[in-house]
Amino acid sequence: MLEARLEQASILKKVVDAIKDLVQDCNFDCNDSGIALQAMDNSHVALVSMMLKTETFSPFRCDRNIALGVNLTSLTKVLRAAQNEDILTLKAEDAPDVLNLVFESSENDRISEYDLKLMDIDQEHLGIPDTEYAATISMPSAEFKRITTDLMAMSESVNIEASKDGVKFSCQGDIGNGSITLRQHTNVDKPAENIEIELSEPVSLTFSLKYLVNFCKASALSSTVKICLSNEVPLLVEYNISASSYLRFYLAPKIGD
Amino acid sequence: TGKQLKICPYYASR
Repeated sequence: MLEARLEQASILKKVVDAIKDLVQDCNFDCNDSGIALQAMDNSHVALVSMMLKTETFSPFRCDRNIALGVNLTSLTKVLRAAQNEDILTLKAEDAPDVLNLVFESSENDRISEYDLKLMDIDQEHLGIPDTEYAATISMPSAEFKRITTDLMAMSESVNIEASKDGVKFSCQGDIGNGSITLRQHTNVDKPAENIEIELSEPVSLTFSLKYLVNFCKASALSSTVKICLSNEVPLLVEYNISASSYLRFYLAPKIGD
Repeated sequence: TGKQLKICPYYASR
């Protein structure tokens, strides 16, 4: 059986908020290393990969592999009943029909309990190899959100170009062109504002802004975001959750005119 | 603007 206790319900609320517009039904795969999720969006252009390691929970218990087939719209309805600061416990039997969610307030004696009906989801699982990316950019997640939102007002697509001069996000739209260039930047007083650029070779790729804007819904999870690029492979956008847990988004590039 | 590629061909099915 599964029993996983999260100190703060807000972690799961933010994860589900970040992915529910991209994927509708997905399996939460539980085993002794934690809870994982992998799902493509309907158009098979983007891939979501979440890993909540056991260290994120206290305690965590899962004796065998359990797949929880969840409709994220339904889960959102249940999680709306949890306060951010509530302690959240997930429980399921070995071959479950329902996922049991308990929300406990540490401030008063309220205990809320919900059973969410599960479904059988036959999902294609992709193997994502560890990749050495040509360019890795760490930056404030709010800044990345602002860049994608600003450029989306002008165009459907953004070209991301990483070179020794920095990282340039540029777009061409009907009303005109726009670009934002970032350079390595260290703020001693506010390290969360740092921009780090690691580059082994120049990269230039084009991506749909609609998806990038969607990924930025995960900004609530982390003040920083990591963007990884290599020519001719999908972009990786990664938000750290806590300990070694993460939410990753992969996006296939656009080519030609 | 441009042709949108799919994600599947990049990563093998498991």
